[in-house]
Amino acid sequence: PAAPGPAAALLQALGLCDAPQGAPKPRPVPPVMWRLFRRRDPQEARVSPGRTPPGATLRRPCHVEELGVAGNIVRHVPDRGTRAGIPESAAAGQCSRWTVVFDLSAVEPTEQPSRARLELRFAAEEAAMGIEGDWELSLAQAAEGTGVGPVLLRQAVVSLGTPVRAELLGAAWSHNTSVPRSLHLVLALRHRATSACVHLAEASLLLVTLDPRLCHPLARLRR
Amino acid sequence: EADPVVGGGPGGSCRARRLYVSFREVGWHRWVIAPRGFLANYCQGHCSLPATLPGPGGPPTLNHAVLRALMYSAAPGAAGLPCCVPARLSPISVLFFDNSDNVVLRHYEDMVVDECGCR
Repeated sequence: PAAPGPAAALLQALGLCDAPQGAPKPRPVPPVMWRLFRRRDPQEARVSPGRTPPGATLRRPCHVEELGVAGNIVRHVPDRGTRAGIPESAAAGQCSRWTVVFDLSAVEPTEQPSRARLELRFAAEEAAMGIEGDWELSLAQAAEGTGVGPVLLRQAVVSLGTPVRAELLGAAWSHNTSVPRSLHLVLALRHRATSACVHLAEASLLLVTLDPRLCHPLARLRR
Repeated sequence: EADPVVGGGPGGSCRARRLYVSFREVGWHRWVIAPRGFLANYCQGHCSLPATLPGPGGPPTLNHAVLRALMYSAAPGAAGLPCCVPARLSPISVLFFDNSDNVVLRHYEDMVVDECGCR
């Protein structure tokens, strides 16, 4: 049911069409989101509640300084796929390929994407542990069934110890188009010199968008 | 939660009053991760002279507001007093789970009244 009365008005003022129904599945808040929130929320950093310290430098509205792009909405979208390897690649003695799925239906058409950072965490088998450099990540659009579309992105990976990041904006969809409702990608990670394999432990997407309806030009500073 | 205005009525000259918006009160505490609420504050108070005149460190005053206050003191029936409204506002950020279980950080401009002014 629609939220009654003032709650509905406040939701609308916050640019949300409805309140999430029921309690969300408990899941830890990704550290990157905590960091962005703490840096971004002036009330968190304020010295006394309710007052912006005089002379405080104004943050540019609608800009995510930490990520260096325009934006006023940051979403951490978990992978909805099964991350199971694609069987035929394993059967051929190659390393697994994985399908990852991101549900982006919550993004409204008016929102302009400014950053789409794929983050992958790999867990290496014993044999691959410690093999540094010379990995290559390839990303392709998933096609119907278990088909694989054209390769969208190839990227060298130096280390598996830290999350592997790849920028999808401009690769998985072009800069000036709106965000697709969902994103199905096929990933593969190969080592150029050996036949070592790894498996994908976690995949997520950090999506930054700008909703111009919630942006106001920077208030004229006091002359 | 709001500060009670002493003695009823607008209570003194135009200034920001404390108003805390609690997400629990609105029933959003299950899906809003942080903050629990925020100090939105509100403006209330008289805009008659001398409150309408610029004070040290206060927000810039519109000449028109001073003109109205002068007119009001000369002929109260002609036009009302200027209004006590937000003159400087700050943003807030809200971290929450959306319907698709994404963790979302949204930034909202002009959500907290820092200063009030007569307009």
